[in-house]
Amino acid sequence: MPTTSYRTKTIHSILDPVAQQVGQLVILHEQAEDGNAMTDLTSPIKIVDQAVSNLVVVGKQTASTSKDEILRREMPPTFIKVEKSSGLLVEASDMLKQDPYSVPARKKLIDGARGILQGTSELLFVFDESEVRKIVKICEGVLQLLAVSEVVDTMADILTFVQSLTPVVTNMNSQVAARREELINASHAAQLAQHLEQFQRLIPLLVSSMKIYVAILDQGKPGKQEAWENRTYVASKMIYHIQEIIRVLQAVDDDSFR
Amino acid sequence: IRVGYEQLMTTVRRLINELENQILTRDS
Repeated sequence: MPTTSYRTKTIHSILDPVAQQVGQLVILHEQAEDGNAMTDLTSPIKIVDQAVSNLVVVGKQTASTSKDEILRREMPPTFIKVEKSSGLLVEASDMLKQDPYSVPARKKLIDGARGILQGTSELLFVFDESEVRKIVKICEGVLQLLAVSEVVDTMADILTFVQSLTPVVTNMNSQVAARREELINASHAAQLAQHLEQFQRLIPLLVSSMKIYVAILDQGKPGKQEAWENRTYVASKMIYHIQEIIRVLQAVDDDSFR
Repeated sequence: IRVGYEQLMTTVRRLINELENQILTRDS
């Protein structure tokens, strides 16, 4: 499985050990003329089956209480897949108890392991998409505030604007930066860093352009139109960078396993 | 292959446990 299709380092660390072992066993299974009897796997498989049952209970609780409607909808099918695959493992271990040489039983073991890998991959992907939606929502909150900058026409309002903007932007910075660290796709990570940095640079420019506009309004000086246009221009650049951040956050790698 | 399957089951169990942790520690 190509590394980038895991999307994040966390997903990679969780899935890769299983993917590697399943991959090796598939090769051995396809090549094998192994006449040796399979050892009794009842106990390890029972432990896996129990772990899957626990996972499904916890997962269903999370799915039912989440505010994320898409997560609530997309999580349950992944459990069905994992449960069915665990069932294949249990069937395989029963078959092997009857006949330790059983080839169909070995096939069920492979299919069961593959199915668990696939189901857990999908579950992790569903989770990850939910995390991305949270970060996007934070970015959209910043966009909404930037829209307010266009109607600010007093110094007091500028102060209120800055006080509102600061915590939201700080939160967005830390969430996007954390996401950037997690991403395996280096190009996406670099784009996030670039747009975040350029957005940050524009904040003081926006505030000063707002102050200039308000000062011109207050003092009745010429240049109101230019000042308005300048403020709008800075705000639109900032909006562009946030939109790009959202676009990159939502981007799916071309070779994604989904 | 015998050892491989046992190892696989151990790794799968770890995977499932890790997944459970991820779900439990996730903010709603």
